[in-house]
Amino acid sequence: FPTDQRMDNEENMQLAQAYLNQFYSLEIEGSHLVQSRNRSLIAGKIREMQAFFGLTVTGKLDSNTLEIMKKPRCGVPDVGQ
Amino acid sequence: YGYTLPGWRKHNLTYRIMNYTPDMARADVDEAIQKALEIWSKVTPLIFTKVSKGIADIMIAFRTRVHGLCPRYFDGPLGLLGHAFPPGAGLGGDTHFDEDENWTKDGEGFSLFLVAAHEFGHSLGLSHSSDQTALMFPNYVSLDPSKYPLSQDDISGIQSIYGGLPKASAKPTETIVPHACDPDLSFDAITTFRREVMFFKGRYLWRIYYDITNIEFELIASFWPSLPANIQAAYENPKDKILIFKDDNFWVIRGYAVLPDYPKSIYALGFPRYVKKIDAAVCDKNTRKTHFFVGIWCWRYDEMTQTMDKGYPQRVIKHFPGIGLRVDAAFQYKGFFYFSRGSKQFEYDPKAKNITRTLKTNTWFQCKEPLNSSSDFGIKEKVHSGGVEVSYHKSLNLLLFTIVLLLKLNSMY
Repeated sequence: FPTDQRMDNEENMQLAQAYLNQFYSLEIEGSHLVQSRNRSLIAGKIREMQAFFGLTVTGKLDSNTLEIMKKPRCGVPDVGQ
Repeated sequence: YGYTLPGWRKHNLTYRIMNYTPDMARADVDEAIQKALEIWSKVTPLIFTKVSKGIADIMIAFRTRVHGLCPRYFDGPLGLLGHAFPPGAGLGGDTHFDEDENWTKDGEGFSLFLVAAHEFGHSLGLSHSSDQTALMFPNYVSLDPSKYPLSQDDISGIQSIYGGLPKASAKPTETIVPHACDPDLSFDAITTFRREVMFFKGRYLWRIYYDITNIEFELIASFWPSLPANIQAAYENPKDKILIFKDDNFWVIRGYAVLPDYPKSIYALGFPRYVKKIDAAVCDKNTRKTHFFVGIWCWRYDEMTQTMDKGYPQRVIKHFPGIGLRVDAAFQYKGFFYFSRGSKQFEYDPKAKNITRTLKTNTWFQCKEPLNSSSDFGIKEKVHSGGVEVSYHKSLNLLLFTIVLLLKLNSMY
């Protein structure tokens, strides 16, 4: 169980990063040294996305946010064009 | 809405369909693209002309995955459906659809017309809107092929770039008389009213009674002259009043009188400012709570405290499992909720929290057979009810039967 959940979480986080990168101009740095900075960048972008979609703004990858991320959509970014 | 200025510097734009999807007939693709452009040309001075060769302002293509020099990629089935580029040279204005999707005219899969209408919004300079009822909302969720796709937000957005229709070309609004037994009939709003149910469509309404099998068809203005046509939602509250909604206004009716001091703003009911209109509303007579439907979201209003309940909006599908996407109209009858969407209607058991039946929207009108366009033709200008339609068919059948019988008798003698 714990392993599966961790994998799910990782998959969800990857999906979220790809989504935010594509539609919310998320640019994170690869180095492990800046992981905490990346986390706060991602949380900020999640907040931006949640506000845009009228979701409760938590900055966390909750089920409603993930559901929206998985829906079919237009490929044009929501911000930063 | 959002936009990129200055948009196109000309009003006559060309488009070219570079290739066709095998999912649809070519003629259907042509029609979907033309209709999708028309929804924008009807509210702006823009004119679109199709060309078959050379460079057009809007180059339309079906592509997959990484395609040519396009900086945006597709991702196989689902996910991304299309993308387009804002006005400009080169890729500017160009629109691509993901060929890995199942494109349709109006059936299963994705409606090319609706996705194209959204993408052409980008081609003309609009960016995504955070208004969930707008065509330019990024998820295409609020789209219903049977409804006019532009919201006021879309119209305001495009007109802020190009202005409105030139006054000289403004056409008078055509009066369309809806038919009770039209198989594609959809409703603007439905509400109970004491011991009857009212179905609103355009400038008209049908009334059916709980105890009588009679149907009446009237002009809304004949009851309430101050109400607008094309209302969007209506419900009966526990205090014997009907609330009627259009855009961000609502009226309150008691009996056959619109109460003074209306319309009032829907924000007085507690809606946030980003809500621009209500799609449907229904008051649960048991709980005295009213559900308001806005796109894929619903709010709940307590009729006793006259406040919005906390914890809302919620996704419609979460609150009413089985009811996905947008609803056109809703009402409660004998304990069940009835949700209408396009020509379909869902009977919903609020206790079991599931759909118990799927019906046509006009099952309430006891249509014996659906009308076809030919039988509509001769009586188009008349204001009439479903009952008149049915008796018209019956009389025609009786006449034909009598003629055949007479001919038979004649040949026997």
